[in-house]
Amino acid sequence: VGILGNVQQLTFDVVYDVAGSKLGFGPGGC
Amino acid sequence: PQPLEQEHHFHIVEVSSLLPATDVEGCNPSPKGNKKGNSLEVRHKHGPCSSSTLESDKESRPSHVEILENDEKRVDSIRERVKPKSVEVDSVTDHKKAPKKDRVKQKAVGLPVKSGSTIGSGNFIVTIGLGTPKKDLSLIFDTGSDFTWTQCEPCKRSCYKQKDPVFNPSESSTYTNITCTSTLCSEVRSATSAKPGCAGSTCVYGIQYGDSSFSVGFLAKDTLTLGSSYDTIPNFYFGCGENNQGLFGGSAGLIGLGRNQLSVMSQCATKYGQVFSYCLPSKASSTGHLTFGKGGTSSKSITYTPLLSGSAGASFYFIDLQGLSVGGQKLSIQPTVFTQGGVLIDSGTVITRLPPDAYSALQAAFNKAMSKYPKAPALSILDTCFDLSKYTTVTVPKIGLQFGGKAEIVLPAAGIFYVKDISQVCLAFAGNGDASD
Repeated sequence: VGILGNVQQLTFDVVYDVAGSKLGFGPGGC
Repeated sequence: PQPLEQEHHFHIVEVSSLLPATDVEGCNPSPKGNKKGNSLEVRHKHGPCSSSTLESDKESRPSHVEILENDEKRVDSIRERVKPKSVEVDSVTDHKKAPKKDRVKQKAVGLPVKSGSTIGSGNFIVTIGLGTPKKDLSLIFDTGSDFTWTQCEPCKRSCYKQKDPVFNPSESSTYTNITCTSTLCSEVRSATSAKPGCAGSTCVYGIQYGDSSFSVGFLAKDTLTLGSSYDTIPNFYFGCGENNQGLFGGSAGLIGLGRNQLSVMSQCATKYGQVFSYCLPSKASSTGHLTFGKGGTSSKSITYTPLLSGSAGASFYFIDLQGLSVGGQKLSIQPTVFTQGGVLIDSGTVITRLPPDAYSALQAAFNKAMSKYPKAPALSILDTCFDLSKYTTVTVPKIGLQFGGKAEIVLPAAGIFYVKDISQVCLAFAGNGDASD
């Protein structure tokens, strides 16, 4: 059985800068 | 399309690369995984990289339909929490009783009884240390909820099966229960969507998730240890669960990264400046990272969009989605389509939902670009599926999302499809039922 996760976020670094009130995406995260 | 245009606006992918990982492949930790001291390894709850810690969970792995149905329950919970409402669990003071759905009182006429519940658990786990000496615990990490809890000995009422030894407060020299009169006890209500109770003088929390899973126990504090550098956060507030039931996949509990004062992000604000980042593993057989503080990303080219905050759903991370593109063509969607209900990002949701008009436009454009491939039956909530069993490579239009601040991300091929098997490859988006969702 293969399991898939939250596909839209895969391979991106997702940065939550709450203090700076911004959210970032970076390609090729992992 | 001409060859150059095809290269720019389409993915040409081997069909076999779309298939999810299997246990046969084993675990291949990502070489890009962040190795910094304040970084935790992220693993899929049911993937081969979890097998060393969650072996007992293999038999309880959900089917694809169950994954998608659970995802719908989670999204239903988010929809309800974002709507203005007033609900409370009438009492969780008796931790021997589960906070059943029928005990959630409605104060706003017409709302479903589940509106007091918080969202169901996500798919990815990290290992943290708790107590002195520290005990390692694998917790589901979740940016869509706030409250961190773990199962606790003596499991007065019930504990589900977990692989890690259950945390025993009596073995930690730094463990303390929180009293009912503490201001932190009153903060529990907004973090759990349920009014806290009192057992003797100890604050009692109760949290129920969208799939009816729940945890009830004592509000406590102890030392939290993160990463290979053993960063410590003394006096970390969490739930010590004495009555826990549900589909937590063999994990020891949940770590909440929402915006509430009780979330890990808020509690570690002094140390990490309210910044964290993660990368979800690109296959269940690989690993990602959850990193606290700035400089946690392996990519230098980060594109930022403003975080929005609203009065409704204050725990969630709202963002400003403004448009979509398919195969390099921007879709004709009115901007108000996205602002009517708002858009949020959540690490625990599997399938991105779009407003009805936006989804219709995406579906039509995607079908047009994929018209050479035979259609396949719907898979649960996914109604745009293809049979790729007769192909070794396919040409797939790139899907782009445009955000406020002129930020755009173009999804990789893996982020476009949810693959049951090669004869049922589905567009990994779904439409909301209501334009105001």
